[in-house]
Amino acid sequence: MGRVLTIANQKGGVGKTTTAVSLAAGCALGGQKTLLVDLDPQCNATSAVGLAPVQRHPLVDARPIREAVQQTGIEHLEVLPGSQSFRDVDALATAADTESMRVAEHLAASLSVYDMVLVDCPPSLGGLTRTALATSDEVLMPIQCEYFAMEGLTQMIEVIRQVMTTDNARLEFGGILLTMYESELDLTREIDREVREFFGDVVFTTVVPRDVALAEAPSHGVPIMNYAPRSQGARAYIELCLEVLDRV
Amino acid sequence: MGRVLTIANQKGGVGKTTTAVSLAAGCALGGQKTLLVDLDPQCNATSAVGLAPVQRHPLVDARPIREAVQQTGIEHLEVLPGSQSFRDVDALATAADTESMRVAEHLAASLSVYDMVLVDCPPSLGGLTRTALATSDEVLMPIQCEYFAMEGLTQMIEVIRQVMTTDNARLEFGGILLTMYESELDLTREIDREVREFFGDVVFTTVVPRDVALAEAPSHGVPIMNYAPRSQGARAYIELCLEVLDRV
Ligand SMILES: Nc1ncnc2c1ncn2[C@@H]1O[C@H](COP(=O)(O)OP(=O)(O)OP(=O)(O)O)[C@@H](O)[C@H]1O
Ligand SMILES: Nc1ncnc2c1ncn2[C@@H]1O[C@H](COP(=O)(O)OP(=O)(O)OP(=O)(O)O)[C@@H](O)[C@H]1O
Ligand SMILES: [Mg+2]
Ligand SMILES: [Mg+2]
Repeated sequence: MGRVLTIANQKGGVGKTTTAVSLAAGCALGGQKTLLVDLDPQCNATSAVGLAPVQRHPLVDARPIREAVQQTGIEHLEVLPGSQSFRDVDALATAADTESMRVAEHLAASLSVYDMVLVDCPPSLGGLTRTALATSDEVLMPIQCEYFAMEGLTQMIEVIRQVMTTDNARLEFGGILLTMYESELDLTREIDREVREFFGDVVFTTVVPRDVALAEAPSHGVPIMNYAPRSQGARAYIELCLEVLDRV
Repeated sequence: MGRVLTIANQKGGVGKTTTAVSLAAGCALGGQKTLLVDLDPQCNATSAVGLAPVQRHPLVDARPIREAVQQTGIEHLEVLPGSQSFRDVDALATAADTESMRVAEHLAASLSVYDMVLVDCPPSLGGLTRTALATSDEVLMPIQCEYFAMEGLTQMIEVIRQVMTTDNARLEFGGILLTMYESELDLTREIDREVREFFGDVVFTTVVPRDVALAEAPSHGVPIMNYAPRSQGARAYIELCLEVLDRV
């Protein structure tokens, strides 16, 4: 059984989807049989690899996941597409813990054929994110080097600790990733220093620079490695991939 | 009775909080008696004006709003602070429409003493955002000039139309605001052209440039006009304020 990594942060726009898609593509490039799971009703991860959202998500109508998984045209990379009907799943998952566990078990049952599973979450601490955390081995938190990003981290960590004690004892901190990094800005360097002082080795050595190629790739429906393989963004995510695979 | 403007977009990190706080500060500067309402459990708007989140939000325990409103030290600007207990409110508001309407009525009853009310929302289309839309006269949608931002807009507009027909017939589109605008990037100019072709006059003429001063201001607990009054960010939000006040 491979590793299940959830990419989560309730703060919006910090690079969750970009990280989930880029890491999935990087792992596939390295020969790992990889599944990208889109749990966000915005379905950004689904469209970033050129697929369309589905009407009803397999997690809502409990269809076998194997039936719903789609090919991406990239070797070793499959996707469980998102659905805009997540409004049901989110309402479902906040309604009762039993529901969220049912969904988590249903997801877990189909993941054993993959070496690496990456789960993209919406910007919230609601039911969808908790379901993903309940199914995962690790949680990776992208943050921007900005003031609001720091504030949200403590709330996020509290929820993760709750899930570790109530739903999933094997969940670990997979790491904190600094994204949209602009080394020439004082603010970036200041937050970088604060985060590393506070969280130490949990913070990845690799940082992802701000690179417009990362914002352009989704409109072409391919990951950064395919859209601009020599860009700074692609190189940073390959480096991150090696660091994640090293941290087993 | 003044105008109630909700700042909403389910896409995360597009500048909702920065716009709500900066517009509120701009209107107060212009002599309008202004209230900033923080409906996001992250409570970023609350900390951006130097206040702390409250334990229980007045909308959850139905205390009179007048008691919970706080001064900011900026003339004509008051704040209804956010609360991290919004997880109850969001679960509440998704549970039953009647609850969301009760909250909307409770909020509406106390707003008549203000000329301008600005409501900041979380990055979701859940109960909190719907409650804000049910209470408002207009909805202002900040978007970044990036691919994912465009995709989310159509989902957002569908929800707004639903609220217009079921909860609040007086709700109107207040405008679409282009934020973190970088005129030297092809991607920015391309999305700008697409949005204006598709939405026409709904899109504000004013755009807000990417300006690090806007990201620094929250760590000082003051709006941009107080932190860096001559910055490009401050000037753009003053201009936007004039455009919003002109659009009555
Ligand atoms: N390193 C980067 N450099 C430049 N642009 C980036 C970078 N990472 C992400 N982006 C762009 O910034 C925007 C936000 O990123 P993304 O959508 O991945 O964040 P998110 O956390 O998934 O957002 P949400 O909270 O809405 O789910 C997107 O338009 C994306 O293309
Ligand atoms: N025009 C701008 N130039 C530079 N930085 C900006 C600009 N507008 C906002 N920011 C910064 O970008 C980040 C995201 O903005 P903000 O938090 O206002 O977005 P949001 O839509 O409220 O996010 P969320 O979806 O999490 O509520 C913040 O760190 C903010 O300081
Ligand atoms: Mg995302
Ligand atoms: Mg916000």
